[in-house]
Amino acid sequence: LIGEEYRWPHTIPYVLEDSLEINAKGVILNAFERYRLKTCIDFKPWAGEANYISVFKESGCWSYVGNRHIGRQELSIGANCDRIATVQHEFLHALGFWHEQSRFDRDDYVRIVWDRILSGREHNFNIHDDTESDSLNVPYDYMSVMHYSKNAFQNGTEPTIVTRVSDFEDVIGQRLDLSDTDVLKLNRLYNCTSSLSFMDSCNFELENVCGMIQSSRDSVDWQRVSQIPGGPENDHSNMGQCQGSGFFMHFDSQSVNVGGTAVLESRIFYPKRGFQCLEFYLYDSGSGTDQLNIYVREYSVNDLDGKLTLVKEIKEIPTGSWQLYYVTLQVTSKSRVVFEGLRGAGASSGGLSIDDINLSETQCPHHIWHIRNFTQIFDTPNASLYSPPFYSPKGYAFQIYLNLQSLPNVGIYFHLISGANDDQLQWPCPWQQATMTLLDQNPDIRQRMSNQRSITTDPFMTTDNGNYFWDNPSKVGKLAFFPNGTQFSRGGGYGTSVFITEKRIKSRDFIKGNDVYILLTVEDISHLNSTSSQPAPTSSVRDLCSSVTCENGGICTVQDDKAECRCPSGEDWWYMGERCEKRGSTQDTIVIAVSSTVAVFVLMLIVTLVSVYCVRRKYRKGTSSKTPNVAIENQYAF
Amino acid sequence: LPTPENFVKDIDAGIDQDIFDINEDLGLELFQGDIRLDRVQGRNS
Repeated sequence: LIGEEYRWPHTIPYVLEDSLEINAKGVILNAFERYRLKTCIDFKPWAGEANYISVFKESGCWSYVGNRHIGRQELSIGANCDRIATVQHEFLHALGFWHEQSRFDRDDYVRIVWDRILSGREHNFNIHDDTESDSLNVPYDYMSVMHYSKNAFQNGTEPTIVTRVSDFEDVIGQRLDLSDTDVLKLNRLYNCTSSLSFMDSCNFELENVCGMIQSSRDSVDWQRVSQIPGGPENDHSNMGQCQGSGFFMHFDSQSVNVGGTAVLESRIFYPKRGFQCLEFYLYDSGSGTDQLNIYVREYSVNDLDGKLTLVKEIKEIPTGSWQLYYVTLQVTSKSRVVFEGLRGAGASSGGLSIDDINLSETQCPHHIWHIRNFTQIFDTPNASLYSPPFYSPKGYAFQIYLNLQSLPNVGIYFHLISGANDDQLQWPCPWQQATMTLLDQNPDIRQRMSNQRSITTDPFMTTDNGNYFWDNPSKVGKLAFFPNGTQFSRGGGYGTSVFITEKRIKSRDFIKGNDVYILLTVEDISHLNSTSSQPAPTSSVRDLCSSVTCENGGICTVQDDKAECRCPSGEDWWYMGERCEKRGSTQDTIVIAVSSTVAVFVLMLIVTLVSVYCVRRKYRKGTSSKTPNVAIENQYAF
Repeated sequence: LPTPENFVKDIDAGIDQDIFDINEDLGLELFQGDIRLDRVQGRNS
């Protein structure tokens, strides 16, 4: 949308209203993280700024386009809108974007089939000309998260939008993530030169190896290679698809004795958020006992060489294939990430290789479900898969069910299962949000369009037979067996039958090297149940505000150890009073000014009339006193 | 092992509803399916 007045500041104030479903709140916060990773747009809880986005649950999913400068600008995430890509879509509207197919030049790229559109809905396919909307010098994007799907507003079964390049017919309308071009346009519109949480991505294609340095205090150097006789035969970035390219770093453990090391240090980073996620692929073609140690070297004024801290030892690395690893870092100052290959015991036929490193200031997923030989599983009729058992940070045991029985749709479900901590846990399981992500294995984290869905355990949810859905699986679950024969109980599954389609899962890099990764995070989001989308309040803040109820969308804050309501306001209206109970507007001011003026005028008129009356009366008196036949004695003149 | 039909709860009821389908089902008449246009908010009509 053309016009600087429609832009938001780079940090957008927001409020997550109480009306939102708790799962939606978690999904919105995840969507903000994706914006932080790919763009310079940040979000912060509203603290009294003139304009902010109020995300609430009304009927449907909708937004205004651009910053309308109306104070509290609404954005609805209603029932069934709690999908990360839907939230991203609505926020792109709020940031100033129309739909992709409403571009002025869209007829060059898609054909709108008008007689297949629902009667009365034709206006949805109108375009914005280039005096109103700017394409920011970016080509038409079939991959945009802002594009209608091919069946939008159809009156039958035939598509309403036909792409001029037929390959894109099933691509339009993706609800995975911001496309590369969405990101490019957003960054151009908001003059972004960097993103907030991204730190580095390295696929070792360039000879400078992303500024990484070889240590002099080790046995050998890591080598930049494109293949190793003992494996891997190719890199992970391109999987050998590009002849003459496709490099990775290799530690030849054959060339050193047991205990020998090779150390590779990243360039220096300056963290901002204090938590990082390091992600990389690792290949072991050595003895199976080789080890990769991850350190951080943190610099300080007193320690110019940097303090080396061991973060993780990666042992028992499966041999013969690339494996994905995540390592959580908590670095707050200038630092490097250090990769140390360590030769283990036993005869080595190769060594360790690393590729596709990504470092970002984001939270790592809690668990990785690595599905090997996915194509073969996919081609098996009526296939379905259960993940290994995992534990959430709170101690709940769970399992993921991937349903391939209803192709072309792939379903995914979250099950609680019986576990070691069940006696100490709260049942029914309250407000645990499970986020299931099918990883797009693009080497660059910024270019990924991973498919993600989240569900949240509602302790009040019941089944048809009256049981609590999320009660202890040993009580409400069914008997099941792990492949090793161990018996356990599995609770009901909760998820979606339309997680992704067969065509989409075969697109991009969801399947790479015949491997699929499903990333899993289960976190307690019970703190989002109350008015808690504001910054995580300190206990004293929460206590002081617990007795204060702000009306009309006001929020309670603590100022000088006193709870106060901050009231919403717009360009020409505001709420006021101790509890934001009174409403004011510029119209009221005008009314007051006009009435005051009229009152003063009336008063002055009365004074004037009285004065005139008195003067005339006096004059008349004076005149009558001069009448003849009246004898006046001892007259005074003043 | 196959999972019994009733043992999973499908939040999407088997239909991959896009934003526009959700709003259409609710009878919302929004600009281009999901856009609010009225600029003035909170003003007495």
